[in-house]
Amino acid sequence: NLPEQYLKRIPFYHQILSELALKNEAYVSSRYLAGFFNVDETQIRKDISLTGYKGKPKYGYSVQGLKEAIEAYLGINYHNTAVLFGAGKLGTALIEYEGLADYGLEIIAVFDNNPVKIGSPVGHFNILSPSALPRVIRSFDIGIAILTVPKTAAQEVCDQVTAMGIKAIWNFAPLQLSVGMDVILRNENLAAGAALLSYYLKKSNHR
Amino acid sequence: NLPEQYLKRIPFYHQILSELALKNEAYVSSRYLAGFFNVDETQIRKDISLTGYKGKPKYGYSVQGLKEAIEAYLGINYHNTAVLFGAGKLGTALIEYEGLADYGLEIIAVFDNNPVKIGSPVGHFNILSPSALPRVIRSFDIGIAILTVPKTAAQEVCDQVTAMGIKAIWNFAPLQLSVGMDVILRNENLAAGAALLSYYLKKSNHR
Ligand SMILES: NC(=O)c1ccc[n+]([C@@H]2O[C@H](COP(=O)([O-])OP(=O)(O)OC[C@H]3O[C@@H](n4cnc5c(N)ncnc54)[C@H](O)[C@@H]3O)[C@@H](O)[C@H]2O)c1
Ligand SMILES: NC(=O)c1ccc[n+]([C@@H]2O[C@H](COP(=O)([O-])OP(=O)(O)OC[C@H]3O[C@@H](n4cnc5c(N)ncnc54)[C@H](O)[C@@H]3O)[C@@H](O)[C@H]2O)c1
Repeated sequence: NLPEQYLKRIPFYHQILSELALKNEAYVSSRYLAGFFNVDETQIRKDISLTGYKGKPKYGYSVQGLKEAIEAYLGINYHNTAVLFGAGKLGTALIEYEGLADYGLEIIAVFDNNPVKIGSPVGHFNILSPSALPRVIRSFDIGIAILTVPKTAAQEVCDQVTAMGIKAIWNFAPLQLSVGMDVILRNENLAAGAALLSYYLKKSNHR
Repeated sequence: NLPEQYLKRIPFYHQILSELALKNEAYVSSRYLAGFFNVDETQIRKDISLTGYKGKPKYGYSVQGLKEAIEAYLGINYHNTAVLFGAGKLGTALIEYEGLADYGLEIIAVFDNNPVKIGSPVGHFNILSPSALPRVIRSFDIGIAILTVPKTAAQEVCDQVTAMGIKAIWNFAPLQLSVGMDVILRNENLAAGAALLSYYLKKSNHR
């Protein structure tokens, strides 16, 4: 399997390529890309080679060509449909974030078990009760469930959605969910970013 | 330097230990911890050994002892003060997230350049104008600036805060910021999580 460090970089390459495409730049060099990251040119070329896309000697990589190769490689030109559970602070921020669609993730329904919230609008959705999930799953092919529910509810919701056949979970609750072997699980621990910053600050004796 | 993959795991160990401490569990084994992660016991023991903490043969690791060793190792028992720029959807969710304090990050002031927002409350803060930053910096030792501003404003805000002597940036805007050699930068690309899920879904042919 590909190391996550590599996969983490690819979306950033894609971002830079999108910006260059908007400026009608035709080509980009690995040196230009290396200038953005703390990696050297050979690492950039190695990363790109995994997508199978080749540059043109003396010119570099075609901006449009490489962008499309990355999209195909990451599978972001397939449209993954997602449902989101937990229309709270973080869930609402994610629902209204246009950036997710750029990476092939389209939220098509939002669920929350708070009776006060059910039926009220968030973004361009009306919040649904979790009991409506079977109806939504019958009408759409749902690839991913995004969990922005409290820690105490996360495992229960995870079991609910995987029992309905959803095969990928993007979990924001700060705990390790247990899922079957056939389910793809990605834990996002936003607080880990804070811990890493604390660690590096401590190490560099900025204290 | 430590591989990020290792550092990413440590906050999760800390979470599990916090839960065990609440349940008054005295000891925990590396086998128990391995059950939560997709890593084997030797990897758990290797990760823990980096903090210098030792287990007790036959018993395992003292829950309290290991928790404190991780806190000291990550530096999360030092209190890092942070300022946040961009009191929008994501910024507001982060301001109200108690989990950040668990990892040693305390937001002490919130800035936004939208005149409508300046002076209004968010969480237990009143939103300040960026022009108030010098006053805040004179009264507090600010370790970290959290950037939840739009992509177009991020580099300018980054330059503003590093010029004032702030040494660490936690950037949520989807672009690569350029900072001096003495500044610690962590980019959080939430959309990368979506891209990785798309990639793994495509690979496992769930389509
Ligand atoms: N706010 C942040 O910045 C942030 C950052 C990192 C992680 N997190 C984590 O993300 C999760 C959400 O955080 P938040 O700040 O948005 O919390 P929140 O309390 O604002 O929102 C949680 C929502 O989940 C709903 N909910 C609870 N149980 C449910 C269930 N069984 N089914 C459907 N909906 C349910 C609640 O009604 C509420 O609307 C938490 O686990 C938190 O630890 C939040
Ligand atoms: N919403 C999400 O879930 C999400 C997810 C991933 C990344 N992001 C990124 O995080 C950033 C914030 O996203 P959002 O959805 O909260 O946007 P938003 O528009 O809701 O909030 C941005 C805030 O920044 C303020 N601002 C603009 N320029 C500023 C400046 N120079 N100084 C101080 N404040 C300034 C605006 O007034 C606004 O309040 C964006 O870069 C976005 O791409 C957001």
